[in-house]
Amino acid sequence: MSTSGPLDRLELCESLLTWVQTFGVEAQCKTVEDMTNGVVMAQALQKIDEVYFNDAWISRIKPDVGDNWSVVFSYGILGQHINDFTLPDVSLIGEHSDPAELGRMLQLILGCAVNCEQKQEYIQTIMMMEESVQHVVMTAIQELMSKETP
Amino acid sequence: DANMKAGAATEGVLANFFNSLLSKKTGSPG
Repeated sequence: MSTSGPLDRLELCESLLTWVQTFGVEAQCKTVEDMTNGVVMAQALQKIDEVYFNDAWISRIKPDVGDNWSVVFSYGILGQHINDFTLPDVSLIGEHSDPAELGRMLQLILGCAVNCEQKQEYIQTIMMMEESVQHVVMTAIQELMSKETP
Repeated sequence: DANMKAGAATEGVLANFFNSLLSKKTGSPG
């Protein structure tokens, strides 16, 4: 498969922020700052797989509590079969709204979305998005796929 | 005209990629 060159981490963050808005989650998700408490990502993950990310799990996510990231990250993300991918530093997202780290985190959630049972719905939504966003999303998926373990 | 051709090519690459993703076997979630 061809690759499209290294990802610009800021562009990745911006494009995936646009993508995550297509989930129509309750929490506002227009800016990097909106994402820092982890609530949007938890709600997006629940839409991706409401059996795995069930109500008991999401009840551990509190908008005003600082340890949401450990819940989202350890339970939601680490199960993916990828190697050699620099995992996001969630403390930088929570404390400094770091867009590069947020981009990595959203990239992993994108990986969940395009591998889940309802992937058709998510992929078709991506295909309706602006071409520049699609291009970044494609590159992000290609990067993940290149690091997938069998 | 060249721009239109380049645009169509990009569109084709994107469509090919996402269509191949659609036909890929679904992995385990999470």
